[in-house]
Amino acid sequence: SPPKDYEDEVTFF
Amino acid sequence: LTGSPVPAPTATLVRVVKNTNTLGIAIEGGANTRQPLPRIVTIQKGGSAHNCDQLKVGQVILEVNGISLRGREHKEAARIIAEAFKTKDKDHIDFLVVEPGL
Repeated sequence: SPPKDYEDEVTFF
Repeated sequence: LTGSPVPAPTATLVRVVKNTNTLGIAIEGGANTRQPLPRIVTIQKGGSAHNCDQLKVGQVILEVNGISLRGREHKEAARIIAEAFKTKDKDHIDFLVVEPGL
């Protein structure tokens, strides 16, 4: 499986 | 030689008072990404961060209440920020930020 793509992670607070 | 020297980015300590129900920021990045320290991508109007008027989109967060975010992946950095906002021990959060590049 392809590596998990963390690049698009955005978290709102 | 080309142009004028680029000043080194200077870290700024910004205190955000928790004066609303939301912090009102969004972050991207974290360890093991192209953006290894969390970067502010949104400041929402009406949130505590917007009210403090010192955090800006594009700033990179180095520390939260003295806790370094270096080497922390996105979820862990997000947890640290969320807990800093949630805790009743303090009525504020201290962010150490830098304005990268110019």
